[in-house]
Amino acid sequence: DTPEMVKHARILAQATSQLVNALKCDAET
Amino acid sequence: MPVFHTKTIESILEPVAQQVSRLVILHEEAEDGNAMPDLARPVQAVKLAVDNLVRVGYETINSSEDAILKQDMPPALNRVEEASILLIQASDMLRSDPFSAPARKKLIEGSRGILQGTSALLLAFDESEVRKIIRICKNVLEYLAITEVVETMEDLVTFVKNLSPVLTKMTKEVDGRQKELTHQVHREWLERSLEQVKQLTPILISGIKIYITTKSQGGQGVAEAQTNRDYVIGKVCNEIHEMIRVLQLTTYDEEEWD
Repeated sequence: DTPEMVKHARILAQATSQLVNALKCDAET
Repeated sequence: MPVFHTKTIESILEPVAQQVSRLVILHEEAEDGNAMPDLARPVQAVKLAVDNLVRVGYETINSSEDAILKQDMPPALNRVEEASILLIQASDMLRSDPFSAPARKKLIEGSRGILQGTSALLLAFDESEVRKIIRICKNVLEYLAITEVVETMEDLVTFVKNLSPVLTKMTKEVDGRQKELTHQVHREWLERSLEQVKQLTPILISGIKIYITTKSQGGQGVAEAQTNRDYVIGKVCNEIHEMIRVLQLTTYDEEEWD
């Protein structure tokens, strides 16, 4: 069983990735 | 050498770590910078994820009896919360000025902060999980320490009955841990020690049995049987101590061991 802490850390990492992606797309254009 | 020492931590942090470092390079290269998009939605998503993580983090702290975890986790949670505030501030600044250089800086700092805080949080949690496994190993060592008082076959039956579940639990936990490690050498060390313990266990039981039988017959060879029994106990204990040592290693210890 994955601990709750790890689950939520993963969700945060994914949300941060999406944010960074939005920034990156901007910087690359 | 892997940067993150468990597969779980690696799978969570590696993708975002790569993106953040690439982002930093891209923004350092950009001299004047383009207009930034509206980041309100992705920043809000991060804020929500941070709030949930912080809530679960404090629940974990409150329900734990691990003093080190209670000490290590709050600074990591603060780091994540502060980073999320930076991101919100940046998003607000960009709404009024999409070219704002300080906002861009805050975004990078915020993203880095989330990464570092989450990393510290996962490490603190992981170390606490390792301490749980070590406690199980020490439990086995405690059982082995009472081998000396096993004097009859009835004692031996009780001893085996008590030792078996803790030994099985230790084997399962250590095996699970070695599968989680990204560092191959550490994995191999744990595997080797586990294998040794598995092989030595029946030899240990047999050694105790021989000691009991020899002693009950009152014949010669008691001292030798005892020496043999103690030698096997020593070997098993050494392997468990070795597992405890390796369990505490991270990839950062590698230079030391090289």
